[in-house]
Amino acid sequence: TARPLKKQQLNHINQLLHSNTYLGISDDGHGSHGREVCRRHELYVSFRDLGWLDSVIAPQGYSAYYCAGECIYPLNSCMNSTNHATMQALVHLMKPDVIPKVCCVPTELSAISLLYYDRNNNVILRRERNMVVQACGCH
Amino acid sequence: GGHLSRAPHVFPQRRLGVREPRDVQREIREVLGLPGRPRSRAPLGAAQQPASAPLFMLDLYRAMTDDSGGGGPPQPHLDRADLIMSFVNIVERDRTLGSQEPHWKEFHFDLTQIPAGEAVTAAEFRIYKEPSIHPLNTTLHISMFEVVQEHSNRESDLFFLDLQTLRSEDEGWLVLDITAASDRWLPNHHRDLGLRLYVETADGHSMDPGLAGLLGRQAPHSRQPFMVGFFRASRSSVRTPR
Repeated sequence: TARPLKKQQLNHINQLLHSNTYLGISDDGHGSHGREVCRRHELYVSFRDLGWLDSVIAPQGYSAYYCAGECIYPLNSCMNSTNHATMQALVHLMKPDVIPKVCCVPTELSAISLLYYDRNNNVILRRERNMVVQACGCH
Repeated sequence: GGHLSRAPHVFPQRRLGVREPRDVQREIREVLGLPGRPRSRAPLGAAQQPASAPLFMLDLYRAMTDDSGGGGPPQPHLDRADLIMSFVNIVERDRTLGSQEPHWKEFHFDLTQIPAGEAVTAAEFRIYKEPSIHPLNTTLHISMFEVVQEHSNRESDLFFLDLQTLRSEDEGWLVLDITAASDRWLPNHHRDLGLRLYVETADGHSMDPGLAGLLGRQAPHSRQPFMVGFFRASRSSVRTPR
């Protein structure tokens, strides 16, 4: 079962993300004048926090980018969602006040590799293509 | 405070009940292709070495994630594979000293965990060989066969897979190509895969694989024999919208 993040951990993630948004350290964005600018943020999916390190050997988590704000290419229900978009939608369900709903169609994705034990304790190495957003339709 | 005056984007306030995170976690696992919880494994004792297959797979992981070409031995099958599975043998049988020739060593693998619809790009059987002193300085032929069918009243049906020639004093990991066996194991991977190993000297005498230095289940953890399958994932990377 998922261990709910401790309050200060959640706050820490929050600060990290919002500092991104407010301080503009690593985000860039655009948007029509006067509207919420679409900004790219970093989403870190931590297998450690999810309590999965007894089966996932490597990595301990992975970083991806996501967007929040008004986008040129909004993802809507008639589109095929990539693995990452599905992942972001799921993480949004778990942490709605931390991770926004998917808003953009990613245009540039890269793979992550996972090393883990299966049910028979065989060791599996899987390369998940199209997993990490590098750029979306807005940037 | 930076830009506090700009209120953050308001997200829909949807609270999850206790049960839902578990469902969501299961979905995340599915997206990542992770199984449910593995069978509980006893934690490695301080004196226990990590097993050979995880060590080998960790090298592959590093080679895969560090595809900028830095360090580590080249991994010929890596580029074309999306899924690489290692299997440890579940049964090991010997027909060696004191019994009739030819001597052989047999390994059986449980392949039920291979996801359906995967295409095999390569498969290897890896066994560690220590230097053998009897006979010294001789050439050994190591041949590998797939056990296609076992019979209670006669010899099993075998299918030739690979032959390697080396010196009795050689040491290291011996890699035998068993890709050809995948034609049979994929359609019915609910059956164990049986592999049989023979050793012959240059003058054609059958030799006990153990005497030739080939390590089986008595080997230390980090030198246990195992097999590796390289697969090309055939499941589409784009999921249908809900």
